[in-house]
Amino acid sequence: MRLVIAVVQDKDSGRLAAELVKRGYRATKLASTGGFLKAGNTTFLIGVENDQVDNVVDCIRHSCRAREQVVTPFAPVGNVEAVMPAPIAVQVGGATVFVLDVEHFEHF
Amino acid sequence: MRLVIAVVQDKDSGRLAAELVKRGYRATKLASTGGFLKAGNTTFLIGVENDQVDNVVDCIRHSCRAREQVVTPFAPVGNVEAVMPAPIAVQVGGATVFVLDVEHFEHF
Amino acid sequence: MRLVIAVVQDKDSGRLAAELVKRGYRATKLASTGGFLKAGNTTFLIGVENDQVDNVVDCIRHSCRAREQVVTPFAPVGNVEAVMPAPIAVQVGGATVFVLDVEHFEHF
Ligand SMILES: Nc1ncnc2c1ncn2[C@@H]1O[C@@H]2COP(=O)(O)O[C@H]3[C@@H](O)[C@H](n4cnc5c(N)ncnc54)O[C@@H]3COP(=O)(O)O[C@H]2[C@H]1O
Ligand SMILES: Nc1ncnc2c1ncn2[C@@H]1O[C@@H]2COP(=O)(O)O[C@H]3[C@@H](O)[C@H](n4cnc5c(N)ncnc54)O[C@@H]3COP(=O)(O)O[C@H]2[C@H]1O
Ligand SMILES: Nc1ncnc2c1ncn2[C@@H]1O[C@@H]2COP(=O)(O)O[C@H]3[C@@H](O)[C@H](n4cnc5c(N)ncnc54)O[C@@H]3COP(=O)(O)O[C@H]2[C@H]1O
Repeated sequence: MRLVIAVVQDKDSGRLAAELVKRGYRATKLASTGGFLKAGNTTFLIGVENDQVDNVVDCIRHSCRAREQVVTPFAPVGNVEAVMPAPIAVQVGGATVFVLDVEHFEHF
Repeated sequence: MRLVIAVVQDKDSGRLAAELVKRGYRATKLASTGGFLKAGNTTFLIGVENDQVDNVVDCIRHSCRAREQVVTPFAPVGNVEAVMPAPIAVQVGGATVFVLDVEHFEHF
Repeated sequence: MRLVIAVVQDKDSGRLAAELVKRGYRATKLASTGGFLKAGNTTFLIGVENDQVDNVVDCIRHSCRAREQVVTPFAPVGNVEAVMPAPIAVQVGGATVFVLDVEHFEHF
């Protein structure tokens, strides 16, 4: 058994959940936040048999896409004369995926 | 050290948290959502010594129970003539439990 | 690759997120609740190369501090004559840290 932990953009989370159900994979979703952009994203927990990991990663790859987000960095605090920094474009990936080994699994 | 990750129904999460405290186990709770029913549930993170895993799983088994949930599948969109699909009963288990090995633990 | 899971106090989570960004570490934050005090706290997921684990733990140690919280235990229900229990002081640690091995990592 493996536990796949995947951080994806909120925009793709509905499509990914539907795709996993279609292929018969079970999953749990957690609301999360990115450490850098502080924007909301979604963390999936997906427990699967070892031989299904590649299919699940494939499913994530098809449902989640990279996007560019434009953000305005925080203006330096206190210096009202300071010019607002120019917005910058940050490339956010489709998914960040960790596959962990599960020592023991139970469902009751 | 092992990390027990348990997805349980919201209805049982208070009882499980109280039972864990009573038996001296430490835990952290995360609000989560089921991938299939999209209903709220609770994900517990419980770090325990290796020889306590069976007791913790036992604790989960006593506090969490399977239930039947009746859901109405989404009606096919756009076709107003379509008959609302009949509600279906879905059996939701008491808990889904993953036990992971912890390479290193710190508390300060 | 290792996945560092750290449960920290809400008061320290902004400082820790900023410190991780400064040192170039990527992280995801999850809102969580303590099993005992039922107060809000923050669970960080931090995926790092194996040789960076000590630096990340160091980063957590510098950003997160232990504090004393005063709580009033629940009064015994129903017995209005009962005297409100005296408030007790509970020492809450700076961080509880689990380091897990990652079998496979992908980012796309
Ligand atoms: N220190 C830094 N300097 C410059 N640019 C930076 C940076 N940290 C992040 N970025 C950029 O900002 C995007 C959003 O990061 P955020 O931390 O908000 O949101 C992240 C975070 O929630 C999660 N994530 C990525 N790598 C992670 C890791 N190693 N551990 C835990 N979570 C991770 O996935 C989300 C998307 O990450 P992704 O790498 O695709 O996209 C990242 C990356 O392109
Ligand atoms: N593709 C599908 N086709 C038909 N029926 C399906 C189905 N997926 C789920 N179900 C049924 O619906 C119940 C609720 O699933 P849900 O995904 O909302 O909520 C799940 C999910 O949040 C979590 N979970 C279960 N297995 C998991 C896994 N392998 N990985 C991650 N989370 C899992 O535990 C909750 C309860 O799961 P449980 O299996 O007891 O109960 C499941 C199962 O009986
Ligand atoms: N049964 C009990 N009897 C007496 N005192 C108790 C107790 N359980 C917890 N405490 C005390 O209360 C503090 C807050 O615990 P809480 O469960 O709300 O919040 C916890 C919990 O969310 C998490 N945590 C700690 N150990 C954990 C573990 N082994 N597994 C999962 N989460 C853990 O870290 C937070 C801070 O924990 P920390 O140990 O520093 O601080 C703990 C501890 O000093």
